[in-house]
Amino acid sequence: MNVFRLAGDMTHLLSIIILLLKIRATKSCTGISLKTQELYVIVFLTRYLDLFTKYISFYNTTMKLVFLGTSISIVWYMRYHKVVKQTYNKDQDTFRHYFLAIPCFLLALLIHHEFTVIEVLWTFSIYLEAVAILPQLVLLQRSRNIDNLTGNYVFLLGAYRALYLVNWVYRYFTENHLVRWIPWLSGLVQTTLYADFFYYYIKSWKNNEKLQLPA
Amino acid sequence: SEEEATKDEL
Repeated sequence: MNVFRLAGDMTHLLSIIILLLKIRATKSCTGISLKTQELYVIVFLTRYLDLFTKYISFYNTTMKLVFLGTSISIVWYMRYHKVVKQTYNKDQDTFRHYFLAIPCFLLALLIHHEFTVIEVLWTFSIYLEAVAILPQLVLLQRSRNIDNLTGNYVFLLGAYRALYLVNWVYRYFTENHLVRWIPWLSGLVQTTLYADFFYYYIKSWKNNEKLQLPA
Repeated sequence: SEEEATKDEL
């Protein structure tokens, strides 16, 4: 564990906590893409298959349970909670997320470290996480005013993978130049997808104005 | 092994 990865995990955890707080406190999920949240549940389920078979550390197991639990509860709130589900922008959140999942799965079948169920699904989760934010970014462009909590949520979500990129650079130089192309390239794509959001988020923060993404 | 070393992240 290094400080960059710990900061990345904490940023990731904070983003999820902020989203849960927004939903529970305001009883609203306006501006949040259910498609993206469902993709994240698939990412965690396919990535943490070895949760009960391989013990790495107390921290690792705890965080996996927290990420699984919170992401599933967010989808539950948005789908089934009687008040929250009324606030879901169903007609704007129209991104066909299967168009993202299927190519990622096919790619995982083609490019992976080893051809086992666990490894192919883990690789699928890495590819899927890279593009899972797209429905959310599309929804942000469609929704006129983005509330602060939603903006902060997306920013922290993008920041966590950027910190993981730094963690991978650090590990490359400190752990006998271990090369890990699949997470590296996926993480690079993932962080790059946030580039224009980061630009408008920082601009709105500097000028102290409402966050607005160009249509 | 390299395998182990790469799966200790979330």
